[in-house]
Amino acid sequence: EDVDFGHDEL
Amino acid sequence: MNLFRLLGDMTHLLSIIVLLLKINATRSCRGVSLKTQELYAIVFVCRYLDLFTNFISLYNTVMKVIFLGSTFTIIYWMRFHKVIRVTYDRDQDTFRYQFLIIPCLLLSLILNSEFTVMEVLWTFSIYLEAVAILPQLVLLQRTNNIDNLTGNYIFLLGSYRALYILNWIYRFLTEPNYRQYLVWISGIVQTIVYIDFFYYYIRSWKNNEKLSLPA
Repeated sequence: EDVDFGHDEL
Repeated sequence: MNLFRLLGDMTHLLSIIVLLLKINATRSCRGVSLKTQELYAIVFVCRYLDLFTNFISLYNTVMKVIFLGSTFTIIYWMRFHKVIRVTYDRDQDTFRYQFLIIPCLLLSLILNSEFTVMEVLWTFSIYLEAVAILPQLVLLQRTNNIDNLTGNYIFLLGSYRALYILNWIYRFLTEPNYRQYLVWISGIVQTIVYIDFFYYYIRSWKNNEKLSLPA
């Protein structure tokens, strides 16, 4: 599950 | 937050500041692609919908607002400012949005990590960002009139992408279970798009010549 990662980047 | 990520974000911010200063100081947007700026506006709007739903940090929120505000400022100047809009290379900036937007939208409907409106739009923004620079690169090649600031703007944008790749490598090595394949692949594609430009940019800088792209 990669939903949480990446969304903290711009 | 690691150093690569911070440097990447700062380089991204600097690229936009360079563009704002150039347009504002020279009262001219010659060589700047409105299509690319509008694609970035779509990218930021679709990606930062979570401004209202998901607070990550003050840093993230402030940067998101700056990216949105600065991009819309540039678009406003290029479309409506009575002096600046006259300098826009309308006839040369003819890349068609739909060639980029439609494939990215279709891809985001098929390849995403969750089939929800927010997630599909977020994924769409990731894909669209990877190719949003293309109208700008095409315009540069056409006009073959690249002032230093426009060249620096694109160089900084490319550097920001390269720094993000280092950030992902760092995070992969230091954070357990850190994986985001769609973002990585798009990011690598996005960086590859710049390689040709980088080659000519560095060559012109080394030879102390004015930057020009071969037709």
